[in-house]
Amino acid sequence: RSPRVQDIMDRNVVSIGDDEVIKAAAAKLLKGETNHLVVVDREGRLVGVVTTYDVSKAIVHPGKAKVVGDIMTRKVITATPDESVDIAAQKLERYNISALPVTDTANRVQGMLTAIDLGKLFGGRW
Amino acid sequence: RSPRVQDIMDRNVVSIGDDEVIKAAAAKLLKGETNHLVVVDREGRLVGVVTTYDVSKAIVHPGKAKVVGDIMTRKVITATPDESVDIAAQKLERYNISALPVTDTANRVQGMLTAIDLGKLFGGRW
Ligand SMILES: C[S@@+](CC[C@H](N)C(=O)[O-])C[C@H]1O[C@@H](n2cnc3c(N)ncnc32)[C@H](O)[C@@H]1O
Ligand SMILES: C[S@@+](CC[C@H](N)C(=O)[O-])C[C@H]1O[C@@H](n2cnc3c(N)ncnc32)[C@H](O)[C@@H]1O
Repeated sequence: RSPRVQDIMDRNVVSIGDDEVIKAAAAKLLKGETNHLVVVDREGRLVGVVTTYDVSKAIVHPGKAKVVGDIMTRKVITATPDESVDIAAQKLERYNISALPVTDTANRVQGMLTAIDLGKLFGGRW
Repeated sequence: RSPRVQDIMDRNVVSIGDDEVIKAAAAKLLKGETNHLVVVDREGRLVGVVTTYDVSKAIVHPGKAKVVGDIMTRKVITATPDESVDIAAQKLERYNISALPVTDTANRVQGMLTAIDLGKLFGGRW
């Protein structure tokens, strides 16, 4: 049987609100030892992603960016829990991104599939 | 035949010196649309890695960090061009890192294997 996203995804996802300051996002990224946060609304629905790449961008162009909503990506590329890993892995490469939030039909975040998780499929463990 | 690192690694690697300021590292990361830079000495030998994660850390703990040498990781986990992807992929997962500089016996950087590159092995292309 070909592996599904739910078989290898990370279920501990760190989330943040779009009104939090950039330094708070950086602190959450460090504490979670991750490069990716999901941005959710008050009902827990996905509204964007913010990564260490976006935080670094705020250093190069300090300007007006103050809160997560100013630097996050809103058009998020996602995966579903029962999606084949084959399909999800090709999205990572096609869009040059290293994580896909995994969402259900109500757009709530169930997990995160990172490119690092693909490592679980090597070494004969699958 | 099982794929080797050299079959899927990225050969365009962005490098930087350890004496460059942090903002210069952030700018190179953005320009290269990548999360990873290799830090090399004047002879082009690998001395460290610096990532968007390290740049974000400098935002949370501004303190004394001024140049790349203050924030880079010096004990670098690497791969060799003829190493099996199976082995390299397991290193990414074991150390929770998303890229391995690929070096030759003289410690010169030949390429970078990112977790995103693992995506090339899915979808029946291998
Ligand atoms: C295009 S990637 C390039 C850098 C690097 N290759 C990486 O994986 O982060 C950086 C941008 O992708 C965005 N991004 C990350 N994950 C995403 C996803 N699942 N959907 C849409 N954009 C995403 C980030 O917000 C960031 O602005
Ligand atoms: C432990 S990871 C955690 C965050 C995230 N999972 C990621 O992949 O970047 C972040 C740290 O790993 C370090 N790092 C990245 N690639 C590395 C490598 N090949 N060898 C050693 N350290 C590395 C970075 O310098 C950074 O301090």
